[in-house]
Amino acid sequence: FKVIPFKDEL
Amino acid sequence: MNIFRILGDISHLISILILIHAVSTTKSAQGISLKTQAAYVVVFVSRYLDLFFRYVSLYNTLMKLFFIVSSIYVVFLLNRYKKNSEKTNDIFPVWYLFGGAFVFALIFNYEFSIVEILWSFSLWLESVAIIPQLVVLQRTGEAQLLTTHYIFALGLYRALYIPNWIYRYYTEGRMDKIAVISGILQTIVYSDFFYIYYKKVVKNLKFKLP
Repeated sequence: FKVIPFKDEL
Repeated sequence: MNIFRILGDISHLISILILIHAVSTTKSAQGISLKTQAAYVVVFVSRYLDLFFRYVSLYNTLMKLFFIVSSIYVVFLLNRYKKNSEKTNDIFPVWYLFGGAFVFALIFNYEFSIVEILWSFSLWLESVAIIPQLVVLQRTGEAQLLTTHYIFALGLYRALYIPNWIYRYYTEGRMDKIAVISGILQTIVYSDFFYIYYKKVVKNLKFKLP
């Protein structure tokens, strides 16, 4: 899987 | 946006409303850790710096503003109703949590920049910020029911983020390791409390049923 920060979360 | 995240966010929102309601109706800060609440102000301010340069959605922006403003308001309320004569149970050395979160943020981050380090710092700090509150609860012994509901709703929020991450892993094929590991840590910190909450609150409610 790709590690992508969840910057759309709170 | 999936159901787990929406429920998690709603649970987070409700927890803050319960806390504000509890403190303003009793006009008392007793049983609430000012250290934990002050830590949440730091958490939200350091995480939501991206309000200035990243737009996600109206929902996202409004929620971020709500969490920043409400956390500052809670600290203001607690200061107003704090009685200096009262023996305090808020004794946990909170600087250890700040220091530990900062060290973790320096080690685990997506980019060695101020914004990214503060973002990571906010996640680690959030995962342990409830500890002073749990210490107060333990030392006080008997807690207000609203206080325990508040802590439960707050713990439920991050616990619900875990199925959200599993769902996102399968549907989007992506994973945020810092958010996930700190989120799991946060849920572990709560696990003891969840167990006691279940034993005392859930079973008592059932017990009252005819």
